[in-house]
Amino acid sequence: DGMNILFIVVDDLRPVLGCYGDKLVKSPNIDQLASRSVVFSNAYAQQALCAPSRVSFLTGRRPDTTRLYDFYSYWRVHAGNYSTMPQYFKENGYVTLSVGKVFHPGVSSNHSDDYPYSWSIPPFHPSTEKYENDKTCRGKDGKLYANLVCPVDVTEMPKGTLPDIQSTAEAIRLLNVMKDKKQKFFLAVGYHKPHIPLRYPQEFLKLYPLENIPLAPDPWVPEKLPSVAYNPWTDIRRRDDVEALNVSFPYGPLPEEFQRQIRQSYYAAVSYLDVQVGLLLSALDNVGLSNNTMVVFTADHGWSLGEHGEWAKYSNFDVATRVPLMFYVPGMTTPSASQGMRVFPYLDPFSHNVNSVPQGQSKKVVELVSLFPTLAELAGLQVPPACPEPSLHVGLCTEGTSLVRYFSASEGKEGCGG
Amino acid sequence: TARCFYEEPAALSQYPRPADTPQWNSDKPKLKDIRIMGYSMRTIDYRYTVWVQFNPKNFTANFEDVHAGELYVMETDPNQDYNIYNNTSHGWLFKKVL
Repeated sequence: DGMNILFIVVDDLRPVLGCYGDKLVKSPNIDQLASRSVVFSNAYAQQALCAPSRVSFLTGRRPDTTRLYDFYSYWRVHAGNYSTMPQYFKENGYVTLSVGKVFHPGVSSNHSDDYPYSWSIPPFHPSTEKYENDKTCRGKDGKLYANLVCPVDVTEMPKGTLPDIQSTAEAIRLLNVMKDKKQKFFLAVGYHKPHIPLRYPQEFLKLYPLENIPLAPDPWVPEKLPSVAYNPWTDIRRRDDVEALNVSFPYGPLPEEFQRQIRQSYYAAVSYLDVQVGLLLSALDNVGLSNNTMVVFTADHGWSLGEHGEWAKYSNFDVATRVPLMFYVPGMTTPSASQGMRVFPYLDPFSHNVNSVPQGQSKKVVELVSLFPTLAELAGLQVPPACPEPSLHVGLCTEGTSLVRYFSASEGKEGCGG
Repeated sequence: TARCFYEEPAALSQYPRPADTPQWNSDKPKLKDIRIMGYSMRTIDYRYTVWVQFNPKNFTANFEDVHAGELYVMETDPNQDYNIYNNTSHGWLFKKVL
């Protein structure tokens, strides 16, 4: 009778995770989820920009069909009345819930995160979201700035908290509500970090001493990179600390010391995110839902950490389009745990040192546009048909393909001499 | 070979640009300002990208009007630092394929 779905999407997270082989990062809780999941090591977004990527994977259609390449149109008005993944689950008897950043806010989701089409109740947004780009970062002079690199004392933040901390609390509250209701649910939780500003509890800096942070392996602009392919990372240039560096446009570079600080803070923000994911998954255990809830963990796109002289996303480079993608399906990716046994015990990144190995890995090259048909198949729903070409007039179809066939497929290059 | 390329699953991505050289709205051009679209096709072995003329009024991409190309061989260049689109027959082959 179909499982619950916990859909976790992270803003601007590239696969700097232990379960993806990164030796520097401390991400024990996401690694633990990976150890019980099938993990796709070659998953790519269809466009490395928040709104276009999210509308693409949530509708199962490519940007050329949603016709959203920026932030300023709503697909149902501008392109076609395409069904979304949560809408489809809702129409199939699920209670659908959105917490944090799942759709990109604003015009591109009709200023409502596509409510009521996609969600059963109005989406939750943390009250401190509105301070995200305010001057909340304390500079060396003690004044407050809107910096890029922004480790903070959480008690000093507006309302003494941060948006993702509030989102985790709300998601846990909803899990408790749904446990009692005994109704199938699709809960989407969207985390804001490590999207800029890199604002995270300052104690996470201790995990990454600056002297341990290397520059990108290729921090120079490649000689034969066409100028049209380069992205000049204008968003981070506008942050107070970067602006003060007076870096030349368009190619910079940033001072090496500052490059290390950005990379350090990105990693620190990933560990901060790992704690939030750990608390959320531990709560799934607490309410006894780990055995009948699938968990999907992914990101809207990646982020350049100085490779090719680039920062941010805004390009077709792998560092900007490759994303984490893993599926935990009880009874399929792991044997079902016996009643009461914890599947996701919380692990403290400050003390946990063992990197767990993913349960199953697929090297297949896959796309986020395939999320919709994959989750439909995993939930036992009718998989939406493949879209005809063109499909602007078709409300329900998908331009992706279900990935379930790769969950147990033997690896290797089929079709090319094995 | 092209056959191998086609039988491998591939991931497509795209990114718009307002112009051929970096400018202040290069990262996030509004639809009306898009003039070029970079279409990428990647497999385990390659990432191939062509930046082509794009008409924002009718959402059409003109693959006859290629502004620039990129081709990276993942086995020898995993960080995608060495664009071989123009300087080997590979580039010529992929142009022919498209």
